[in-house]
Amino acid sequence: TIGMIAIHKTGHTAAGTSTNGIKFKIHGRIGDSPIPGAGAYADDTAGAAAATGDGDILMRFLPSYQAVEYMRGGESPTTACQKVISRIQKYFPKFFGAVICANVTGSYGAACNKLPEFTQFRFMVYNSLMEQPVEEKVDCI
Amino acid sequence: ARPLPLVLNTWPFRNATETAWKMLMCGGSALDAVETGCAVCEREQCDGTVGFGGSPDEFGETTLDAMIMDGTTMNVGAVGDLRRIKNAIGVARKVLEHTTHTLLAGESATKFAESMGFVNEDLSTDTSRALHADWLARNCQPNYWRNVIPDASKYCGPYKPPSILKQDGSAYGETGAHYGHD
Repeated sequence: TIGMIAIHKTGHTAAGTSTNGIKFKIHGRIGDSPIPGAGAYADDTAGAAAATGDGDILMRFLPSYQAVEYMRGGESPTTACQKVISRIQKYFPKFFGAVICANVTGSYGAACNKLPEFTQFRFMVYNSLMEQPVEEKVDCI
Repeated sequence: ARPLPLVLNTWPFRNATETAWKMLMCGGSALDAVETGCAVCEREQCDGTVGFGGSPDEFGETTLDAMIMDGTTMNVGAVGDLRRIKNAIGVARKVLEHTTHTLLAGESATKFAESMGFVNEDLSTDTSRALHADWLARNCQPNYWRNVIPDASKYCGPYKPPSILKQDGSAYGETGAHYGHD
């Protein structure tokens, strides 16, 4: 799954996802990616977020909507992403998932749920301070 | 310097980031950037979890999910369980631009896509067919069934609910950390 956020220099935001889902799913199964507020969410007045991982779990918690609402409340993108991961962790400590977040000033962050085989999450960022796309990584919580 | 504009995406899908950025640099909107960036991954089949030829379902078919959201108008276009159309986020953009709906699904979404000019084509490849054949050979393990007969942890379907449903543990089968994910 790719989840993407774009913020125009005018402050207009957009977010989106595209995926082929999970292997060997039951015919007809739809995951979190195409669900607004789950796979991705954008609001010019607060920011944008996108998620990837166990779609059958993620979609129940609307992670990208929740992250944007945390940023609306003043949390930094990193804290907003971390709080969303923590919410899901309480119910499903072994879920596989990661969230990327950006607020309307262009600050950004990410968070992921730590598993034995998943301790870091890699994502791409490109802004006006960079000459080219930069790969960053966060330690999972 | 204000760091805007900004492109951010999950996983190290560099080409998608680059393409989205270039769209912003040559006058495209944030929506255009997201659509063109994600479409790169659909074409390049990024790590096998985006686009055609990946994640075959139990019948061996690859189906696609995508959405796009405009943070200015709060308008959304999305497709779920999209069959036989490669450019899923392109169809989602058409749902946003040309309907007042939010989400179209399945075979009907395919019909909508064809009406918008998208090509109806097989999304399977040798890779996805081999994945599916290997899964069948391993008694369809793992799968996403529970509380059924025959025992889904041992056998392929078709499955039926047992006469008396016995509740098992969690509502979420532990399919392993890296196994089932979008």
